[in-house]
Amino acid sequence: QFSHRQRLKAAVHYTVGCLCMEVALEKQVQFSKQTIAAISEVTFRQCENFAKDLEMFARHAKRSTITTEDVKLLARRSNSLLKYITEKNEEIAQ
Amino acid sequence: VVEAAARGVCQAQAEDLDIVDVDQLEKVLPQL
Amino acid sequence: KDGLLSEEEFNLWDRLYRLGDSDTVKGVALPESHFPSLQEDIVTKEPATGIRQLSLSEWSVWQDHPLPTHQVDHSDRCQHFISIIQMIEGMRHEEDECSYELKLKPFLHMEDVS
Repeated sequence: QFSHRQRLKAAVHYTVGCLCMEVALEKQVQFSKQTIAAISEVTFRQCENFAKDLEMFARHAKRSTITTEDVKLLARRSNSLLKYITEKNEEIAQ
Repeated sequence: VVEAAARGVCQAQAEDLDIVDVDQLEKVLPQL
Repeated sequence: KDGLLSEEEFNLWDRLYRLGDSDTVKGVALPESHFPSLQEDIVTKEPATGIRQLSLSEWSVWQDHPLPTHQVDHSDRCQHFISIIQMIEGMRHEEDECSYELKLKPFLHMEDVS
């Protein structure tokens, strides 16, 4: 279980590094390795929070499957983020 | 992730730096 | 009894707690938070005179460990924040190599990356 979790973390870390590199290129600013590590850790932990919330939302709706409606609920506190997620969802659906 | 990076960049630029280090990230963490 | 302040309570509040035009600080406001990555069209409003803009980072020096609680423990979000601050503290003086990266490298499988 530890190994599986570390594998996931490593994959997230790698992906975070790639995404930061994109921003770095676009903005002509560098990121230190430690910054990338910290952003990666924030992301991984936030995913755990999201997972817990999503499970609860689905359970509250008496479903055993998490749906996109549950994901939209996650974004409820920000209108702009909710709008973004909804549009992305529609793109994917199409 | 992109949001964290973007905020880090804004902070670095505000401090006239070419690099986002943990000091800059720390400053944007509360709002993030 | 109806959930609202009684006259006595209102007078107490008015006298001791209410902020108004006669006070130096007329009110408080949290800085607005926006998503730079969503490229919103944001017009940053200057806080009105007398409105004290609160800072989320003013006490950051105290936020590297959980402070005592009473009856209700710190939230997951709070503990998450503290952990990241502690992590940053640990990495602050690293120079070339990143210990986090070194620890995770053996677990990286490219087939896990989308």
